[in-house]
Amino acid sequence: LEGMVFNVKYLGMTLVGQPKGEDMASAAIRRIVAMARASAKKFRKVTLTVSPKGIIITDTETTDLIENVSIYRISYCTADKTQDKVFAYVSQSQFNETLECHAFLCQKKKIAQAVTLTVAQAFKVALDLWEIAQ
Amino acid sequence: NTNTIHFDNPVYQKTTED
Repeated sequence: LEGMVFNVKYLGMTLVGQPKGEDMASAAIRRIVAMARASAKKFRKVTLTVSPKGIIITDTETTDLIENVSIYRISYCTADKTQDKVFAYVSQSQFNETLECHAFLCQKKKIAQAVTLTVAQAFKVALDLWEIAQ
Repeated sequence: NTNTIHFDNPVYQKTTED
């Protein structure tokens, strides 16, 4: 409920056509990783705080807020088998109706899985809270 | 060997006003 904190690196984002699906996410992660590799920039270190309210992304070094993604805007999360240190989620843009896939590089495969399972648990708690609120 | 793990969000696009 208080939020779990993970230190990762931001790989980037791409637009996607569907809110969920393994093939969609896998292709999106491939595109993001290819773009990230092609760019000479160092990946930004970010801190993810995962709670039933959503995911708060801050810059690890400056602590500046990058984005506060409401749980109601997140449709999907995954740790892909081919890019196994990558955690990704799909969310509706805060500005319009478009769907975005955001990907993050974790230090280990286990961390990518832990972030994904934590977000999944946040989904479940958010559903419980939503049902209580009805 | 690992499989992809992935989860759909059951509260996606729900709001507390529903």
